Amino acid sequence: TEDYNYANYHTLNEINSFIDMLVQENPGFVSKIVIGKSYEGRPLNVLKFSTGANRPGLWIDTGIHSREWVTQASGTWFAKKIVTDYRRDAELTDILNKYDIFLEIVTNPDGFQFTHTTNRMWRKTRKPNSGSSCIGVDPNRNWDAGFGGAGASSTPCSETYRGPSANSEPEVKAIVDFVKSHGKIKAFVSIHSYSQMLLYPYGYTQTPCKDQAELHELARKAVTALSSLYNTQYRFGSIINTIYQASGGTIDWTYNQGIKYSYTFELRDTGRYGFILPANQIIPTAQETWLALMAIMKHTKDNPY
Amino acid sequence: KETFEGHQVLRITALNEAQINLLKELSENEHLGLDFWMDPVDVSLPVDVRVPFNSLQDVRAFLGYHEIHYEIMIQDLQDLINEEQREILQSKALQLRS
Repeated sequence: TEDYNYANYHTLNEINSFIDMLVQENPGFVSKIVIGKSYEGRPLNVLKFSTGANRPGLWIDTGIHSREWVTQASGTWFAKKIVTDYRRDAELTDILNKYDIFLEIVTNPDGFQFTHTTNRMWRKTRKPNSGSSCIGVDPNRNWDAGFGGAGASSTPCSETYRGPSANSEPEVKAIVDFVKSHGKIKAFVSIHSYSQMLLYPYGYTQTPCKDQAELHELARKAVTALSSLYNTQYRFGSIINTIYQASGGTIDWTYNQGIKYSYTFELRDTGRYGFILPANQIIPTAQETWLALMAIMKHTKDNPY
Repeated sequence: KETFEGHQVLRITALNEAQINLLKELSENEHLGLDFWMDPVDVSLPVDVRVPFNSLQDVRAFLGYHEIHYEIMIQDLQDLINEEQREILQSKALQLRS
């Protein structure tokens, strides 16, 4: 994985090969867990970074919206950063001596493959919707948290279609089952692009989450760390107050499962490219985001619950 | 393979809540095939929308009529996607050589 080109976008096969290579290069530290299969039968690969048994876990996922290519690319860079910095960076080493890190780089493989082969603008899953010619569900509206409320669409042709029922999408259900069976996930970060925001629950209700004050201060700390590198400016706050009402969202569900440190990132674009962020911005984006992730993981470690 | 020749991405700046609501109404016109990259939510945030070539005239007329300011963020989306693909292929070629 030294020769892997982190400064460019890659296909699903190339990312899955990278995952296998990283596992081979780091026996006893990095392993691959297949938490399920996508609708079209692709493996849902999760990298596990572990230095001991029965550790609580920290979860990071990228690419749940398939067209947000800078996120899968950043996730690949995070994976390499973890193995490079373990035993070199004192803070990360301390985190890994107490917690496992789980990283799902391609959370929506069917959609991602489709962006490479057929439609670069595809966002949703690829499961057909009975009774409609429109395909796919917005996997960030399909979780059992305020599911079906305002802030998601009930029409299959919409980009924010919530799906026929909560967890209808295998890509979502697989994470739900993993989180429930693991039982000790203590931070959950789901990474999207674009608009430079760091968001915490809730999206489906105006009711502040009970840890709002702590999550807000931690978001401030994380965004300050992120901006220190390239001065990329981020907004932060609850989903509903910072962007809009969104029901059935990932981190509303994880927070309601008791995972206090639940966050969503919206990475760059700071300019005029939107989802077609030039590849030369992948590494700077990943580097600055990593500083924010480290702030969240450190806080989680230092404040066990 | 779906391509996006002539699709433009407009960056719209809403001045007030009324214009935000007008943009929300616009987003409900499914026949226009609009793809909101950044939704109309608040005057402090830009609204980015991908407009298929066939809908450009209607959308421009709507924005002009309601005096809603916009600029062209991406002139031709397919050009940008082609550039992205070129970079991927070049990177592959370099990788093979190395």
